[in-house]
Amino acid sequence: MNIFRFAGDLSHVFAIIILLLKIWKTRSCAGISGKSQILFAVVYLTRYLDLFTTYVSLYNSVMKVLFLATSGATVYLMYVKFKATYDHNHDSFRIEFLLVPCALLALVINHEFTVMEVLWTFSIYLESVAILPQLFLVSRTGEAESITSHYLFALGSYRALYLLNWVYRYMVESHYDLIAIFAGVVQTVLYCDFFYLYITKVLKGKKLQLPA
Amino acid sequence: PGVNAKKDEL
Repeated sequence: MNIFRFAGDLSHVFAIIILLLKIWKTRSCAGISGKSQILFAVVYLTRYLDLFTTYVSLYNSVMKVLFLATSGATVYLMYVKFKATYDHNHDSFRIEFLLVPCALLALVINHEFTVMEVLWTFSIYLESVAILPQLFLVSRTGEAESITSHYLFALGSYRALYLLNWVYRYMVESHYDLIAIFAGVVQTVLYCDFFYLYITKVLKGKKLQLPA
Repeated sequence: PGVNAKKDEL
């Protein structure tokens, strides 16, 4: 565990907490893509199956349970408790366009052709593109509330920090995982446009609004 | 590294 990895994990937890608090306090999930939240739940479910087979550390296990529980809670709040506020007309991204290619790619490019390994690979590929329905929703409505922008910034920062972690681990431990690195780069690149808008607008107190 | 990389990350 190095500082980049830990900062990345903190950023990830922070993003999830921001989102849950926003939904809970405003009693609304307006502006949030339920499709992205479902994809994240699928990501955690398929990746953290190893919770039952491999023990790494108490920290890892606690975080895995936390991610599973909070993503489940987010999906519940959006599709059950505050269903009436869910913006499903704008959340029209077709997730099968992400699920199917990720599944096929995981079957072809993986470290080992076993159920656990293919599911892990699938979750890595899916995570890299899971934010697309959310970014699509923001582009369709043309704007995002500040709190949604903070959520996206924290969520995007998490994988960017992991990239630094992988550089560090390669240099110090000679450890690297090409699948994770490739997907992590894709994931971070998808946020670049948003990062630019966040830094130039939201941090200066303006609302995130896309040019018409 | 590579095959059977340790999955100690989240």
